Amino acid sequence: DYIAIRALEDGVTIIGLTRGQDTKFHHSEKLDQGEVMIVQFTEHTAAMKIRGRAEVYTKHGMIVSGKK
Amino acid sequence: DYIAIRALEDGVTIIGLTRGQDTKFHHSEKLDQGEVMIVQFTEHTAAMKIRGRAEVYTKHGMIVSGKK
Amino acid sequence: DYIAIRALEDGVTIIGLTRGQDTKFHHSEKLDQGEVMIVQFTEHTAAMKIRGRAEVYTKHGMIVSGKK
Amino acid sequence: DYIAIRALEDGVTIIGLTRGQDTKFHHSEKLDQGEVMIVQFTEHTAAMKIRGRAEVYTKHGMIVSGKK
Amino acid sequence: DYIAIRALEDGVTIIGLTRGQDTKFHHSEKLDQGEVMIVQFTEHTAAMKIRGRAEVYTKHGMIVSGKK
Amino acid sequence: DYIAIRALEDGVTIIGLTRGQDTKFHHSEKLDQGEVMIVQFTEHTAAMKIRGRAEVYTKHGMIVSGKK
Amino acid sequence: DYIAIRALEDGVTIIGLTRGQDTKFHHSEKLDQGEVMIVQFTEHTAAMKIRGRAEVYTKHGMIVSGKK
Amino acid sequence: DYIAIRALEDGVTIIGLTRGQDTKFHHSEKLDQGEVMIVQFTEHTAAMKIRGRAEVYTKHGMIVSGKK
Amino acid sequence: DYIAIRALEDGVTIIGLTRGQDTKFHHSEKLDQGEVMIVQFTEHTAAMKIRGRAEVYTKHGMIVSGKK
Amino acid sequence: DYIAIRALEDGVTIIGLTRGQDTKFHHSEKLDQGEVMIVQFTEHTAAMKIRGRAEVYTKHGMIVSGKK
Amino acid sequence: DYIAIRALEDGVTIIGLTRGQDTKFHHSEKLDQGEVMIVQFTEHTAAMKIRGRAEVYTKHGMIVSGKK
Ligand SMILES: N[C@@H](Cc1c[nH]c2ccccc12)C(=O)O
Ligand SMILES: N[C@@H](Cc1c[nH]c2ccccc12)C(=O)O
Ligand SMILES: N[C@@H](Cc1c[nH]c2ccccc12)C(=O)O
Ligand SMILES: N[C@@H](Cc1c[nH]c2ccccc12)C(=O)O
Ligand SMILES: N[C@@H](Cc1c[nH]c2ccccc12)C(=O)O
Ligand SMILES: N[C@@H](Cc1c[nH]c2ccccc12)C(=O)O
Ligand SMILES: N[C@@H](Cc1c[nH]c2ccccc12)C(=O)O
Ligand SMILES: N[C@@H](Cc1c[nH]c2ccccc12)C(=O)O
Ligand SMILES: N[C@@H](Cc1c[nH]c2ccccc12)C(=O)O
Ligand SMILES: N[C@@H](Cc1c[nH]c2ccccc12)C(=O)O
Ligand SMILES: N[C@@H](Cc1c[nH]c2ccccc12)C(=O)O
Repeated sequence: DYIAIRALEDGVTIIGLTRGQDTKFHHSEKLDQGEVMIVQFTEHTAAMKIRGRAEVYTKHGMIVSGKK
Repeated sequence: DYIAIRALEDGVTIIGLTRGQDTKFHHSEKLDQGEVMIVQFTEHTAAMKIRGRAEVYTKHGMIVSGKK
Repeated sequence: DYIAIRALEDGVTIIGLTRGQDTKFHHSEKLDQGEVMIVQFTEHTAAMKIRGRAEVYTKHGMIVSGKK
Repeated sequence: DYIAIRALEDGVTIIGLTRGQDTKFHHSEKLDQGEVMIVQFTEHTAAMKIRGRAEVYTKHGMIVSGKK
Repeated sequence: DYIAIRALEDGVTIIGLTRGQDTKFHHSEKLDQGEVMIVQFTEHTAAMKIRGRAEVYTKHGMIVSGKK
Repeated sequence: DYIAIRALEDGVTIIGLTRGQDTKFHHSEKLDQGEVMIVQFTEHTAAMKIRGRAEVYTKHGMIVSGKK
Repeated sequence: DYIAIRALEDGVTIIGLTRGQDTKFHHSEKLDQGEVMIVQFTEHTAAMKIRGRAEVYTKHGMIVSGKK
Repeated sequence: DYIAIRALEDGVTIIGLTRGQDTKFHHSEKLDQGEVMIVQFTEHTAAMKIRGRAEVYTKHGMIVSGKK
Repeated sequence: DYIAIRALEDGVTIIGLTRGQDTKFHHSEKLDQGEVMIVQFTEHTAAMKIRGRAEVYTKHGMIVSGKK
Repeated sequence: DYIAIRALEDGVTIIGLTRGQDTKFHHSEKLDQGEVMIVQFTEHTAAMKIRGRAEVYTKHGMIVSGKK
Repeated sequence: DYIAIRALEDGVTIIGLTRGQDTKFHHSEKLDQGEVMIVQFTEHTAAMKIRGRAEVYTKHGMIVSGKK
């Protein structure tokens, strides 16, 4: 399973949250406008958080993140 | 299996409930308006609760949480 | 496999029934109006019961529980 | 595999029948009008019987039980 | 794999036939009009026989049993 | 994998043929008009033969057996 | 995987060919007009040959065998 | 995985080619007009060749072999 | 996984390339016009090359090879 | 799972990010205009980043990367 | 998983890139105009690069490589 993110502005961040009893940020990747990121769920990543204006492509459809 | 949540207001919370004989809150993640969260079911998370106004994207369709 | 529930009123309860020879209530989660809950079938939960007015999203469609 | 049942009247019963050489009732769950029950096939349940007026949601469609 | 049966009259019977070298009746369940039964194929049941007027819901469609 | 058969006349027979190097009849089940039979392929049954007028429901569609 | 055959005339034969280094006939089943046969690929049957006028139902569609 | 072949003339041949480092003919089956053959890929057959006028039914559609 | 090839002229060749660190030709099969070949990916074949005018049927659609 | 990328300009880069506790760049592949790259998720690659104008073909649809 | 490539000009190259910590070219296959190549992802090939004008058939659709 993977999701795709296209940054619509500079400074979009994709945060990976840990798998296991604790839920902490283990990595935060910055994207510039237009950059595309494709990320999987993994042994270390059980949740993700997206900040800033971006298109988030998931199996449930495309979701636009960030404030209008 | 994962679900996606887009916060429609500040202060939306996604609560992970434990797997096993007991059902307790193990983590609560706060979202600001526009932030998107993608979360899996895991060894530690067998149920989730969403409070506040948000769009919840699931395999059964999109559900809007919170009071009108 | 998971189902999603959106409470249409305060006091909606989702009850988990035990897996195994006995069928007993092992947990009951209260929802306020608008709250959304996503729950899996698990090693400990082989059946669920929903009381109160709510939308129940399943792979067989969406079912409204509770009295009109 | 699970099925969903919505009781259309008080006193609807969902009976679980045993898996194995014998076929006996191992549990009977009463539902009040409007209550929704979601039940799996399990190690202990190989057949189910529904009595009273209810909507039974299965992978083969929705079936209304009980006398008109 | 399971099938669903809705009895259209009293006295409908669902017969389970044994798996293995022999093919014998191991259980016969009587249904009253309106009762719904959901039955799986199992380690002990490799064939089923339905007598009396009933709707039989299978993955190949719905079949009405019994004499017109 | 299972198929369903509805007898359109008395005396319809469903014959199970053995799995393995030999191909012999191991069981023949008689159906009266209107009776419905649901049969699986199994460790002992690798082929089936249907005699008499019946509707045979398979994953490749419904086939009417017997002479017009 | 199974295929279904309906004989359109007497004397239709379904031949099973062996699996393995050699390819030989291991069984030939005669069908009378209207008889229906459902046959699987098995540990012993890796190919089949149908002679005479019959309808052959496969996952690739229905094929009529025999001379017009 | 299997394919189906219907011979449109006498003398159609279905050739099985070996699996492994070498690729040789291990069997050639002759079909008369109208005969239908259903063949699997197996431990010994990794490729097939069809000569003469025939309809070849595959998961990618039906292909007519032979010279017009 | 298999592909099907129908030669549209004499002299069409289907070349099997080795699996592993090296990529070499291990077999080349000549087809005359109208001949059909069905070939699998195997332990020894990880790539194929088709020369000459032919129809190549794959899961991604039908591709015509060779110079117009 | 794989994705496909077609470079719409020179200098497009596809960056592979490591799987595991750390998230670092392990490889960066440059593409000239028109070049197509097909890349899998692997034991070493759990995320990818695409910079420059390119078409990115994923299971969630085609996404154009880079600044307009 | 495999992809198919049809060369639209002479000199099209399909490059296999290694699986593992390093990403290097392990093989480059030249195609003449009209030649078709079908290639799998394997234990040794985790990425591919296509240079020159060609049609690239993938599960995400057909992509034309090379400069207009
Ligand atoms: N090293 C990370 C890479 C990663 C995957 N998905 C992510 C989402 C967000 C940030 C990092 C990642 C991991 O194996 O999990
Ligand atoms: N550490 C948590 C991460 C998580 C997954 N899904 C969640 C839902 C809500 C809160 C936290 C989570 C886990 O492994 O389960
Ligand atoms: N701890 C419970 C969590 C749960 C899952 N599904 C539920 C349904 C109802 C109540 C609780 C639950 C379990 O592992 O099963
Ligand atoms: N304890 C039961 C719970 C159950 C599942 N499906 C049912 C249907 C009817 C009654 C009880 C049940 C079991 O594990 O099987
Ligand atoms: N005890 C039976 C229950 C059952 C399943 N399917 C049936 C069909 C008919 C009668 C009984 C059954 C079994 O395990 O097989
Ligand atoms: N005892 C038989 C039951 C059966 C399954 N399919 C059949 C078809 C025809 C006759 C009998 C059967 C078996 O295990 O195989
Ligand atoms: N005994 C045979 C039965 C059979 C299956 N498919 C067939 C096709 C033709 C003739 C016989 C058969 C076997 O196990 O394979
Ligand atoms: N004995 C052969 C039977 C066979 C299967 N597919 C074929 C195609 C062509 C010729 C023979 C065959 C085998 O096991 O492989
Ligand atoms: N002996 C070859 C047969 C084969 C399969 N696919 C091919 C494609 C081209 C040439 C030969 C083949 C193998 O096992 O792989
Ligand atoms: N050697 C790399 C090849 C690779 C796969 N996908 C990638 C994406 C980007 C860069 C390199 C790659 C690996 O096995 O993972
Ligand atoms: N020997 C190579 C064959 C191959 C498969 N896919 C490729 C793509 C490009 C070049 C070569 C290949 C391997 O096993 O991987």
